[in-house]
Amino acid sequence: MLELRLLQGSLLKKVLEAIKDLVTDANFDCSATGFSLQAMDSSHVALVALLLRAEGFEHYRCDRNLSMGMNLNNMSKMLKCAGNDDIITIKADDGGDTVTFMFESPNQDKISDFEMKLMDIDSEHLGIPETEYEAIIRMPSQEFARICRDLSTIGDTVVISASKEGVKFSTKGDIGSANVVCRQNTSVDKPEDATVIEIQQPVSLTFALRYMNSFTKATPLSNTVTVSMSNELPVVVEYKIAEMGYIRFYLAPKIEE
Amino acid sequence: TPVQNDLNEFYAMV
Repeated sequence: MLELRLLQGSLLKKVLEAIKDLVTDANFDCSATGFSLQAMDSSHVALVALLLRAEGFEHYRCDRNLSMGMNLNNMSKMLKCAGNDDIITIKADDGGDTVTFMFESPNQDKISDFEMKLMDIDSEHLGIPETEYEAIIRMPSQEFARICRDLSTIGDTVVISASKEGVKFSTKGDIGSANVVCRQNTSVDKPEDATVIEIQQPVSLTFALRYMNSFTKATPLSNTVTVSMSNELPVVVEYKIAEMGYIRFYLAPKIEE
Repeated sequence: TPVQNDLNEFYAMV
């Protein structure tokens, strides 16, 4: 038996909007720790890892570990039927082949339940070791989204170069080239507006902008984004989900042969 | 031109 009651149902709606274009089908894993997911895109270039900790739910009952295969597009269709202020409860029976999403309006005058068929998905779980990254950039998530969107109108790839001086985003295309440099800036009124760059050594990596733009669909989840890089390793783009956990995107770099 | 790598080249399947 599984029953997870999330007061801030809009969080789950935003999570689905953030990942449904990257991943088609995925297993949601439920354990005593929380509600989580790890899934790669069909080309195995990008991976999303989601964690919503048990403590973040108003009620969290998970009698035994359960893995539920869902089509994210169908799940998104159902969650779109929930109001932004609704409380969402996820319910499933052990060994069952459906999951139920229950939506309660804030004043309890409307209660809906939507039952969705589960699917069997071969799980492809990657072991991602804890890594000390050589460059960690924290910046406003909207700024990062703006840069990725702007550069993708010029080129297909972005070179992200981080040094003590700042972080440079560069692209080239048929019509020309573009560079955006963000310097460390901590003298801001609100901490979420700061750009903070922690550097162990300079890092420069090349990525497909198509994926970066897809990751920025998580922008509504957090005011800030953290980009962690080491030379010749996948980048991690992390959006913290307030008091609940995180959504992390991993993207393999493009490397000169 | 840089070549796109797969994540499997960096992380092992578990």
